[in-house]
Amino acid sequence: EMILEAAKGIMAASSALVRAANAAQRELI
Amino acid sequence: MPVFHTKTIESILDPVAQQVSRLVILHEEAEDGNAMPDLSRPVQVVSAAVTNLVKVGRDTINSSDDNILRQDMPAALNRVETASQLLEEASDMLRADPYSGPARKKLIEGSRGILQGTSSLLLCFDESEVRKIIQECKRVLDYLAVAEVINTMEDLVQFLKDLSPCLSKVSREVSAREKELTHQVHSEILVRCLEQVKILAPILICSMKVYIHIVEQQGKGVEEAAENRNYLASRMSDEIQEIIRVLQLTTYDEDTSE
Repeated sequence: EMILEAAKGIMAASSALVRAANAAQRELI
Repeated sequence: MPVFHTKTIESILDPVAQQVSRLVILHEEAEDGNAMPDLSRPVQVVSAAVTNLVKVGRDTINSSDDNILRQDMPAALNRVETASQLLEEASDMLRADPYSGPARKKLIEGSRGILQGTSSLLLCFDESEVRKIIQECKRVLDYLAVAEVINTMEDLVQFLKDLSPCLSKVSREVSAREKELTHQVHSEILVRCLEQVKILAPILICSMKVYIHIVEQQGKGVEEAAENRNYLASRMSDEIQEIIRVLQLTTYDEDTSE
């Protein structure tokens, strides 16, 4: 289904974003 | 951690749900934190993906004849769009000040919003798919309701022609749904009910044949034959009703769902 594929696309993009944001903080912990 | 009731939804959302939880924890623990990197590129990729989802979502709304989906899906799409705007604002603010606290809050809020909006959207879509299966189940119930007015072999042949494809479809779709559920108990109930339906269907047809045969021969035991047929039709209806009930359950709370 198109909607499932589109949701997967958003999750892949969000995952990359959150990973980048997390990486900046991880070294502090 | 949220719990997702289908394997498809879980596979799409769960990895990001875990990352967002981690994001919140890291930022809470880091307090002032390190300077944030430039997030404009990944935020742009999210925005593009959101634009695509909104387009696909609107197409789905426009082409669907499911009124509940048409009513519920726009709110989920708005949620995702608003969250995407928050991410863009956060990215702009962080470019100006990589230590900005409000920007981090927006980033977290935006990430959560994307996750929750997408989750609502997928639930909306999933519920609509479930309603399609329930519609088929109700067609079977309608056919079962006329079992007791079938008095000739000719009518029985037509009854079978109507019921068989519908029953096969229900069987196929419920079986696929059962495999999709993450809730073991719900899945097992569907399997059990479907097995009962498959066992009862040929016995019901047989009982209808017996009834018609006795009526045509003007033999004894018409009432008992009718009673037996009605009992089997009602047993099958009960199993289908239970399938409908379990298909509608989305909660993980055993106390309220069982």
